[in-house]
Amino acid sequence: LPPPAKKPLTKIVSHLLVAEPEKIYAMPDPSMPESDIKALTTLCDLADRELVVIIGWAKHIPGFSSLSLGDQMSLLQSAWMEILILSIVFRSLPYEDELVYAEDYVMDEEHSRLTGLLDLYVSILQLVRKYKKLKVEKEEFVTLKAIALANSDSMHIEDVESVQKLQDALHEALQDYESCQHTEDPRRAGKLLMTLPLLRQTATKAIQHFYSIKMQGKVPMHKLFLEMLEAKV
Amino acid sequence: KEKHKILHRLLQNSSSPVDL
Repeated sequence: LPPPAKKPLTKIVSHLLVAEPEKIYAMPDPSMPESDIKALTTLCDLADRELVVIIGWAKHIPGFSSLSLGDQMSLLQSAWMEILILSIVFRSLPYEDELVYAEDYVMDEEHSRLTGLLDLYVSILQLVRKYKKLKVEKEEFVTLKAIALANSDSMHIEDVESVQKLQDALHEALQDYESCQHTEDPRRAGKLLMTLPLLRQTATKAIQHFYSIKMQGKVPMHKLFLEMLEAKV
Repeated sequence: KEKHKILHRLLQNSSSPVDL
């Protein structure tokens, strides 16, 4: 007998692994004197470039591109900060009490305090600790990122059934992965999904914080970042 | 959509989307 064919659901996880974007760097401007404004400018510029990458990545999620353009926009407008934060969290896993915004931009508690990002630092670190405890793997992280996008609870979805179909496919991919790879913990998929409320809460805080920075007008922000920030409030 | 021009444009530039 031929070996049983690999389930297409496992294929989703391997596909998401391949679709993972290349690292991008913060590259702080060396000619600018160190200040909170410089740190925030660096982070907003990094976020703007990461957004371009996230939009390209989303198109590689199986099923995403079959949604209407309007629904693709709505999901991204709701979930982009969750996706950004989840990536920071995953990069920070090998570190101790530091947030890896980029490989060349790591912030500790003191740096976060000086930049006015202490609240955000504390929240993101709470997420890091949860995933450290779970020893989350790259396969799980890429699937969770896609789930965060599909499950972003946008109020503007036109074709709810198609978005539900995408959520179901990704949810099933996670469950399928866990039932093959983590037979020792039948509740692992649930544990991972239960981290999403804290991710949503943290992203909401981050959006509010960066929106108030935008209103103060001291930090230059690129157009895509501004566009996405405005879509959230 | 007019308000979200860049997102709209980036999504329209297709790059081998995958369907279920």
